[in-house]
Amino acid sequence: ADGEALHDEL
Amino acid sequence: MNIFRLTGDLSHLAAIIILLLKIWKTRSCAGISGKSQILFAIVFTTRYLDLLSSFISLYNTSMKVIYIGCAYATVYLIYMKFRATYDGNHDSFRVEFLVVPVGGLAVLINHDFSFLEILWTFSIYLESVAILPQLFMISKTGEAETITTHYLFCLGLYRALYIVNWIWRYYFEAFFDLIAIVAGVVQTILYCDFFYLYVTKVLKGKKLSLPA
Repeated sequence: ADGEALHDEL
Repeated sequence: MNIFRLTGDLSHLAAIIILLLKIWKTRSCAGISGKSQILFAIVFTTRYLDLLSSFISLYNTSMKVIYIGCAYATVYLIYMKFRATYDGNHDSFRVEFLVVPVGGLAVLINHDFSFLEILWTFSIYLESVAILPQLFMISKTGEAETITTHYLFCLGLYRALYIVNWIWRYYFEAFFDLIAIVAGVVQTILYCDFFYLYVTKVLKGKKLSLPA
């Protein structure tokens, strides 16, 4: 989904 | 993962460890802003809540745990163990003037209006300004110990490397996170004045002191 960003950075 | 992000993370780690070692070895947190360190502890706590909900990699998880652990250890050293050496009179930046607007901004401008996402956004915005109490303290006292300037340099280098990382990811992965990028650029700009002093003074063997 658009909002479900996976933040893979620290 | 690209080399800029990895070296950025390692530079960040180096900064955190330099600060911890400085306080531990000298048994003193003189010249260190406890307020900035509390803000960084809040930044890591609110950003890494996804430790409980999503797994990205062993590297990602371990770095997050180390960052959080070191942040709280630093706060503990400043406010508990070496409290007597804490220079509270010079650490007079009003953090509510950062936390409140940043909280409001995170609610207004985010990728998704959900609890975790708003906390992530809050941490991104807060990190961009969390160093201000430390820079304010240095401008107030007019000087900084050389080891403190190494800490700040590593922290600023980490931010600069992340910008190169985003340029890399934009071209090679079509990855683009506007919130992280804008906040990251703002944060890096805050270090520019310090970078100038670091290169012109500290690297030439002089102590960082500001004109009165």
